[in-house]
Amino acid sequence: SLRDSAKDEL
Amino acid sequence: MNVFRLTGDLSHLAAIIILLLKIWKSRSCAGISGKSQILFAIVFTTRYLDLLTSFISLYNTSMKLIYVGCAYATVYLIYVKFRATYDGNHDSFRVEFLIVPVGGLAVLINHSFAPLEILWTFSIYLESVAILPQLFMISKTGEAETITTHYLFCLGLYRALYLFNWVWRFYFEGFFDMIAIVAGLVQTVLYCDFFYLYVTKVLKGKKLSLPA
Repeated sequence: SLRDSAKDEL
Repeated sequence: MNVFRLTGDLSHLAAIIILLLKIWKSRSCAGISGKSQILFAIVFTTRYLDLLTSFISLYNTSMKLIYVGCAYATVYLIYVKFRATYDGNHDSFRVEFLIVPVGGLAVLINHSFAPLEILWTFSIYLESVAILPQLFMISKTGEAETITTHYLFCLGLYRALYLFNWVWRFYFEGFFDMIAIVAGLVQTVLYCDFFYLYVTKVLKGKKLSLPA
């Protein structure tokens, strides 16, 4: 989801 | 991954290493706010719990472990090993005035009410204000060691570069995370005063002293 792709940031 | 996020991460890593080496080599944490370092340790702990639940990449995992490790090592050096050099009198910012509102905001404004998500949101909000005790301490002592200003410059630059990363990701990937962006803007704005002093003084070889 949109959120998951944010999680690849530190 | 894009150039802004990579240079942002490297700038963040540089800041963390500069601070750790400064304290270790000078065997002193004079002028360093232990409270800000505790807040950063909390930021990384609450944000990187997903190290236990998901693997994204070797880069992602190794950087997170380095950040968390260095954060706790720095707190240890300040409050245990070199505690005699800790300037508690000037490190007097009331962090509860940060943690309580940030905690409340994370419960009210988030992307979903899952525990890890609330903790991630708390971490994002807390990081945006975590440097305040350090900036407050510098305003109280009226000066900062040059190495400390380099640490703060790299730390402030990292989130500014992340803002460009989010512009890049919105334009090329249609991705944006309003919570991270707004918090990142607040975080970067808090450094503006320092950035001005850094560029006009430190880069000209002068010592950073207040009032400007």
